[in-house]
Amino acid sequence: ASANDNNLSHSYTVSVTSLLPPTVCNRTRTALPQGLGKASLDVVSKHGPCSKLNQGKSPSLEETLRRDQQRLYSKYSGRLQKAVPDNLKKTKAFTFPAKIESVSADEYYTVVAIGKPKQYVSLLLDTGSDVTWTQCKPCIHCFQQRDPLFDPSKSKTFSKIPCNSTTCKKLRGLFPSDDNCNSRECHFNIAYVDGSGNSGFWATDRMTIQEANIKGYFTRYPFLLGCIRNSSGDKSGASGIMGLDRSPVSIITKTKISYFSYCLPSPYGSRGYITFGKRNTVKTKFIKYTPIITTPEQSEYYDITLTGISVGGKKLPFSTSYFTKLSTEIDSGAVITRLPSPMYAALRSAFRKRMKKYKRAKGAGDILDTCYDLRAYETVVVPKITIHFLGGVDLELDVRGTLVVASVSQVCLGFAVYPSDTN
Amino acid sequence: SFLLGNVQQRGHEVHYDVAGRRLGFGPGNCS
Repeated sequence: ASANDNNLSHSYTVSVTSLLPPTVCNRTRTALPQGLGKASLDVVSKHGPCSKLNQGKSPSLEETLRRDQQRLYSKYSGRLQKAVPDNLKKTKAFTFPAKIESVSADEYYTVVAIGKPKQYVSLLLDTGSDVTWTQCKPCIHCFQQRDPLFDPSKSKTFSKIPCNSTTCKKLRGLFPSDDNCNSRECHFNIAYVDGSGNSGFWATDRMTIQEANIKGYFTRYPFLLGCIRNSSGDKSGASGIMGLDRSPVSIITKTKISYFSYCLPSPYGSRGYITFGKRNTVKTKFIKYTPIITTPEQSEYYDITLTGISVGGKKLPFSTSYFTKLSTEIDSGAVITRLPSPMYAALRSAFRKRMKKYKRAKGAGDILDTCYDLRAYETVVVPKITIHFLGGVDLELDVRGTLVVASVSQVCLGFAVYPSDTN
Repeated sequence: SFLLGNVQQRGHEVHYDVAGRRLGFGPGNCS
């Protein structure tokens, strides 16, 4: 009996139907975190029932996974570029396309007001992206978005960054542009050899988050906005991206936001939130912190230190030295958690062992290979997975953070291998 | 590399103490 109790505390027993994505938006929730020095916004799953972007349609799991994989490759490519010599970067082989703007696996968005008077745009939350950008009017060739296009001419606080400015020189260093510099606009032009890309200009404006304003003059530099005029990408109804990483051009750095937090809703029918500013001390005592690693080559992302993974209460057998070699990053824009191949194999093996009574199903795409057909069951017992980080921080996953569900006949372990093929 | 995606973050508060260079996980349910 004791052994059984122990097993139960290391597993979830849930009804199979509760794993299915909800079809009705559940808006019940206590008030958003507010108060002096902080402001909150709703966070909504792009494909969930509370979304105003998806028009009731959701991509298949395969499509979501394919986009997630593409995003990972393009991000990996970007990271790699910084580590190689300039002469190699100029070779044709190296600059072969990473179609960043066609990749839209990001799942969660928030609505912010830009300009004065306010114009509302839906931006995807991305702690793995740098610049905050939106499509601007007039847009010569833009992807479809649900909000009206942001119209700079109607904002009294909007201002273009001149090309002859120091800021523009810095930006062109970070985002090279082939365009000639004219005095009025600081262009960016991200083009790929397959013809896709993004072009526009850099600007500054005011962003309003609830009652709190993040104004340009509060910052070292004004709030930076990439104004897209031409894009061949697709953000599935969103207007752009809120770049939340630690690079010099992100909203976090530019506006000197020193603290933010979010809750991505689960089940994803309900609403979550993002809060800018520190929470009160009563609440923060329940938060467990792990250090963000700061090394020059990793500094723009939120890199932390993994120390282990447990499945069903049992830690996977990897030595401490194995983890010290790992680069570990948290990313709100990536969908599926990725692990090195040996670690994924161990996780999969432990998970399958504890799920052996359930009928296996075909994998989802080439990415998720451990799926189950649960049509014959009313309830399912799923082993708890806990991810351990430096400082004794344990992240015990929600059951919906363990499984990815296409249908009752295809319920998959929501982890995948981090691709090692740098080509 | 290890990448923690948003599926696994669901239902938890994730705290970015950028100035303090630390990342925290809090109680979830978004409530």
